[in-house]
Order: sequence, then C-alpha cells, then structure tokens
Amino acid sequence: QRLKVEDALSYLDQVKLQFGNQPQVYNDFLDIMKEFKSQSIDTPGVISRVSQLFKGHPDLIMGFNTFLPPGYKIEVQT
Amino acid sequence: LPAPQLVMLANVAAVTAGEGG
Repeated sequence: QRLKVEDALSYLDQVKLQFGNQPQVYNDFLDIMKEFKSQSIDTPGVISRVSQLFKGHPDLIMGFNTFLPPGYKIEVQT
Repeated sequence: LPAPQLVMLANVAAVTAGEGG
C-alpha cells in the first residue's frame, strides 16, 4: 500500500513527541532525510544512520521500515 | 530512485524543517 503525505507527517510527529526532551534527535532525523533528498547519502546510508539514531526505539524503527522500498529493512534489536 | 516513499518522507521532512517545526 502506498503511504501518503499524511503518513509522513504523522511519523514525524511521532518522532518529535518521543524525543520531546531531546530535540536534537528529531533535528538529526530531519538532517538525515535532507541529506537523502540532496543525494548526499543513499538508501543504505539512511538505514545505517537511522538505525543508530533510533536504537532502543523499536516502534520508531518499525514505523520507518514502512517507508523503505522492498528488500530493505532495519532489524529491530530486542 | 527506487525508493519513492522514502523520497516522499524526505520531502515532507525538508518542508517541516524549512518551517522551523
């Protein structure tokens, strides 16, 4: 199923809320996405950065996985 | 690019960042 802009906004809100006391994490996530948009980093690069940034937050990682193309997935560490 | 939904998320993030959100 195709995700919409509303889903992206909702996900960004989720990240912002979860790191309400660590706004730098939210800003880092926005920076990663901007680097991807400008093609400074590719999909595997995004996956590497996001998996480090959201380590210990499996719900955010699983939410992020829904935006990844087929064949890509961040494994959740339990 | 083979990741249209990730591009969409990146576009939304860029707009959000631009708004200072």
